[in-house]
Amino acid sequence: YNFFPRKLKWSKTNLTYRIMNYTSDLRRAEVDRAFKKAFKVWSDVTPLNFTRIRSGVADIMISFGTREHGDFYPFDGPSGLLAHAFPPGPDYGGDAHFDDDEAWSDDSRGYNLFLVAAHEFGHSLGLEHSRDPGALMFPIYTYTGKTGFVLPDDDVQGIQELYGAGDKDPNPKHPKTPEKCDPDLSLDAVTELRGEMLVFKDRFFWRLHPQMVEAELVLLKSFWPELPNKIDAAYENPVKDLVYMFKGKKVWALNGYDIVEDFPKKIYEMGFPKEMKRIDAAVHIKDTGKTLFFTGNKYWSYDEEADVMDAGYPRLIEDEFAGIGDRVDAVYQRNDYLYFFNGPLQFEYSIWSRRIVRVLHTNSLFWC
Amino acid sequence: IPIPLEDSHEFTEKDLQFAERYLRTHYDLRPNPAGVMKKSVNTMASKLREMQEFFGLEVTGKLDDETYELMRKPRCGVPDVGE
Repeated sequence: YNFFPRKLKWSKTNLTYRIMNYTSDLRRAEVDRAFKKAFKVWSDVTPLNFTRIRSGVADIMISFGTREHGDFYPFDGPSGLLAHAFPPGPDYGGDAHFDDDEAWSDDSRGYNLFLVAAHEFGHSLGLEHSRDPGALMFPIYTYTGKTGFVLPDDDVQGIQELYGAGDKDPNPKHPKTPEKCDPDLSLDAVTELRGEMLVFKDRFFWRLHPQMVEAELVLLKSFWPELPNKIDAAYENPVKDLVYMFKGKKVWALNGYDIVEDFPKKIYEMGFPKEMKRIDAAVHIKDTGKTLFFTGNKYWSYDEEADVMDAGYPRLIEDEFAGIGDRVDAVYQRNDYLYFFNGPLQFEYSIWSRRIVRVLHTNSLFWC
Repeated sequence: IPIPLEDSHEFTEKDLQFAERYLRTHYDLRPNPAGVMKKSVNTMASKLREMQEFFGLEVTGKLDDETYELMRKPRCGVPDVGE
């Protein structure tokens, strides 16, 4: 998280706000509700209180405008700049302006007014942009889904450094952004995608370019808004140029950014038993054209060419991959090796000699 | 427009103007008096590096596809750095 220069903040905890005008995209009551909910995001975790006034000058004056709207920081038409706000202070200080050339919504269409307002009010209270891609104060808009919004930990740390903690946090478990060098790092899924490696953890994935050491951390929904916030397994079929992602009983096929028509499907349509609840890990073996699926202590083999589950499965993981434990979080293939992830460890398995040749830390994937 | 580019770039004049405006809005790029082209290239490169570093991109100081694609994403109008 970051602060404005001179760590600008309000010297009082009781602040007022006034809604000066409305967008025509939403009913007034929906706008009122979005702003009220956005202020509650911050009052829940600090001693701050927000009171709406309907006349006179409030600390935080909220308005909708387009292009040049009176503060010499013009908006730019649809998309691009969505809104801006001023750090705490007199006059313009704390004010928030929303670009009315945007399509404002209370769901995933256009731009969600509540999410943008919660971000802008963070500025009105003294937070600058955060570099944490999971933070509300990250500068780029991502619709984080319709399930209840919980302020990320990075934002809580920042605002509480300015105003201290409140005494009524209804959601004390604030989502943290994973650290790639955390010695206890465990993973949800790993897949290749057109030569890059994608490493999934919670609502994020790291993009690992073959030539780069630094992994780029990205919100899953910033790439694939329709996907859930966390996945169980993923693999790439390079022949079809498709990546398959699994969550619970569902599977999505992705061609780059696009979800293939007719997906998501149910995993039993691939030949898994109907009672199968989820897949833990998956990997496509280029040489054999088979894809291995791991669930619990068993694994299946799927023939991509024939699009059918191979006979004689499931088998026990321990029978073929002795020593990797009876659970797999994620798996990927690199050259003649399979890398099985189980909690903070990864097992390097030689396909050729059919045995484990090395045990590594999971975070060694990121050169930690 | 003095923006350092990869040789293989395919940016149009309009793209470059967009990128310059983006750096001015969010990274406090100062418009240079005409004729001071050399210095402004360095300024542009340093602002591009600041942005790439902020977003965890590969820090090259050059406008590449990844950097430009990120510039196009909808965002807040408040600068990412400085006053």
